[in-house]
Amino acid sequence: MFEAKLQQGGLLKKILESVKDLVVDGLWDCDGAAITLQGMDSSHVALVEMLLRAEAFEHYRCDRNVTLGMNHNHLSKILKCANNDDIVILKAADQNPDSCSLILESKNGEKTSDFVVSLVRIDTDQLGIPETEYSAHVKMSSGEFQRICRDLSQFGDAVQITCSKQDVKFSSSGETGKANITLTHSATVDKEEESVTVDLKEPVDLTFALRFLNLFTKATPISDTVTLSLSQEAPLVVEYKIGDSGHIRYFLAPKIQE
Amino acid sequence: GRKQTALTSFFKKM
Repeated sequence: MFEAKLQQGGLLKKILESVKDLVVDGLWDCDGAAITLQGMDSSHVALVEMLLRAEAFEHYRCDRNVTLGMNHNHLSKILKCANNDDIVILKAADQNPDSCSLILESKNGEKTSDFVVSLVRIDTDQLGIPETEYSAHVKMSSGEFQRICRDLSQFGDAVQITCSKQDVKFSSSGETGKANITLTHSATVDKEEESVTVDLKEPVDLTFALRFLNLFTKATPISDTVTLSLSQEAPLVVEYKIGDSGHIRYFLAPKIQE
Repeated sequence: GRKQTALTSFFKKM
C-alpha cells in the first residue's frame, strides 16, 4: 500500500496552489524514496516538476510504485478544508487505484475529516529534461521576484532578462513605454534571503512570457529564495526549494526573434 | 516580433 503522513498540511496546500493553475491534471508518481509530479501547461510552453522526498513526511510507506492521476481542482477543494497545522494522511491501494484517501487530523486530535478523491486517467507526454550547464544563475528573494513579475506585467506581456557580470536586468515594454528593473549582486550578505547573487559564465539575454512567470510565483510561500537558471536559446528554470526535502522547478520556453 | 517556442522543441518526449 501507499501511505504518507505529513505533519504540516500547510505544505501540501502550498504545493498544490503552486501547480494547480498551470497543470489541471497531474500524475503523482510515488515510489519508496519520494513523490514526484511532472506536468505541462496545455500549450506545452511551461512545465512544472515537483519532488518531495520521503524525509518530508512523518511516516512514509510505499510498497510498490504507484501513480496517482490527480485532478488538482478536486484535490484543492479537499485541502481548502485543511488548516495549515492539520496533519494530512494520503492513502492509496497498490495496484491501479481508482481513488485516493485523504485524512485530515487537527493538531489537538479532536477533529478528523476524511475524503476520497476519484483519480483520473491522464494521457500525457512525460519529457526527459537533460542535465544542462547553465550560463547564469541568479539567486534572489522570492518575494522580490514575484514583485518584479507583477510590476512589469503592467507594461508588457513579456520580460527580457539580461545578465551581465554584476547585475540582472528585467525589462518590459509596450504601449505605455519601457520599464527596466536592475538588481545588483549584493556586496555584503546580511540576510541570505534578501541578497542577490549573480553567478555568470556567459552573458545571457532572453525573453519570456510574463503570464507564465506570474503563475510560477504562486510558489513564493514555499521558499524565501528563488533561483533562476538561464542559457541562451534554452528554457529558463525557476526553482523553489522545499526545505531540504525537495523542490518545485518550473521550465519556460523562451520567445525567440522571428 | 518574437515567437513563443514550445518546450518540446528543447526537451524530448520520453
